[in-house]
Amino acid sequence: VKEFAVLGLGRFGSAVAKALFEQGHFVLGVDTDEARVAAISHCCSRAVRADVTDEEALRALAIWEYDAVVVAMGNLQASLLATILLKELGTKYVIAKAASDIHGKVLRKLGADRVVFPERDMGVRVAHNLTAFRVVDHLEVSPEFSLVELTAGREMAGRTLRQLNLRARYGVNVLMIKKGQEATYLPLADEVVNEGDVLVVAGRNEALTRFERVLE
Amino acid sequence: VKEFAVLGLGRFGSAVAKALFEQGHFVLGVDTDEARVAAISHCCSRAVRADVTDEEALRALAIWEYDAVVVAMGNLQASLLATILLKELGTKYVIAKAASDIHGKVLRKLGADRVVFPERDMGVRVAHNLTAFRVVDHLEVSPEFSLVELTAGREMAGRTLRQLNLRARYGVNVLMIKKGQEATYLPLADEVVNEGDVLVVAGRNEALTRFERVLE
Ligand SMILES: Nc1ncnc2c1ncn2[C@@H]1O[C@H](COP(=O)(O)OP(=O)(O)OP(=O)(O)O)[C@@H](O)[C@H]1O
Ligand SMILES: Nc1ncnc2c1ncn2[C@@H]1O[C@H](COP(=O)(O)OP(=O)(O)OP(=O)(O)O)[C@@H](O)[C@H]1O
Repeated sequence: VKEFAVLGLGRFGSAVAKALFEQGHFVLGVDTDEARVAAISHCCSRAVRADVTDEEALRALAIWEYDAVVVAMGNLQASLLATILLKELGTKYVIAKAASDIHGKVLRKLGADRVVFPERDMGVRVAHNLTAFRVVDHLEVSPEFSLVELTAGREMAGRTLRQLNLRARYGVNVLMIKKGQEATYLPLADEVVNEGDVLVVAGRNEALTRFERVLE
Repeated sequence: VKEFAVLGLGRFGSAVAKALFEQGHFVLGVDTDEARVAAISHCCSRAVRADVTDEEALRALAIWEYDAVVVAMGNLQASLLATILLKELGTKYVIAKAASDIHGKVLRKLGADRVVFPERDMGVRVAHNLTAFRVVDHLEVSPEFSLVELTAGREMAGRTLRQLNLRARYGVNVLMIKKGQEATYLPLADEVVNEGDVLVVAGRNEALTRFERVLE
């Protein structure tokens, strides 16, 4: 069981707080807004109304004792100031949400251990989902590596994965195949692919882009 | 080449618009805020200042001709009203960003073809990243299936993937192994894993949870 503090209970912050709490960890939620503090109180361990840019408030919460602190305020100044204070007070691990690349760079310079870009990353993901023909979802796992969920078209139908030989031909790996409601994880080479089946395929970004183009 | 319209140029909307534009598609960006319209104009095909809750404005843009329209305003009323209008005007595919589950449900009832929750989904992902011992990242691909990035500890060191036999023992598949800067995609069974190597592992959620617990 770990202890976490989430500063700023907007959409992102409250989602982090709830998920950590549901996993059985101790979660402190902090916000200046009384209504947001009240709203989170049943899905976190402790909810406090405080201004996290106030050093005394952070000291009163003994914020440095937490395993990690999430800085989730959208307000730029508050986000930067809280990050500086947290690090000065000896907080082990600070993860901060950034609204832009510049904001992210500054947060890193001020000592944030990790910076996340929720809206930007989801925006890029949605853009990929919208454009790949018959690709249902495209998930970038890392700058080099992606997952693609696609619907098997006619050219794949009736053949086994061994026959399709996607790995040798395109450098992509089929992780899962869904036939209607039934899903097979890590399907074997003799699995037959039918038109309309949904495949989850993994591989290097360049390999997947080439593979997706072939489908189009 | 497809044609997309992005309504609302906040962090999420502008990320979608830029990514689609970079992929070579035609992108129309719309916002009431002149500064945001100006800011996006060099990374989209056309940027227009308009109020998307105004039916005449949407008609003037012939919004129904786009392959997909992204509704990316945070303002609840604007988001719902724009969605209704888009569907009434015959827009083929509407993808809308929601700020909460309720907002999402209403959008679907009003005809949104797809609803996304950028901050919430990222919040859940960050929560997973923070809590799994030596797990660097945990990505839920679907409700049943996840990817986990983890650092090989001592118990894995010096053994080949064949010896580790993760697939038979835990039902998880190693997609990638990173040794320092060098990454091997879809590593073969004779690949040796050393302490500190980063593995990207895929599998069913329950299998991964069990696997992660074993590591702890
Ligand atoms: N100094 C502060 N101390 C504590 N809480 C703060 C402070 N400044 C802002 N907050 C809180 O942070 C929360 C999130 O900030 P805000 O809503 O501006 O960001 P956002 O980027 O739109 O959030 P999200 O996208 O996660 O919904 C708000 O509930 C706000 O009250
Ligand atoms: N009726 C409207 N017509 C056009 N644009 C609008 C309208 N209402 C709001 N917008 C624009 O939508 C954009 C995004 O809205 P807002 O910033 O409220 O949402 P947000 O959820 O905080 O966005 P994000 O999280 O993506 O940054 C803003 O730039 C705003 O000017």
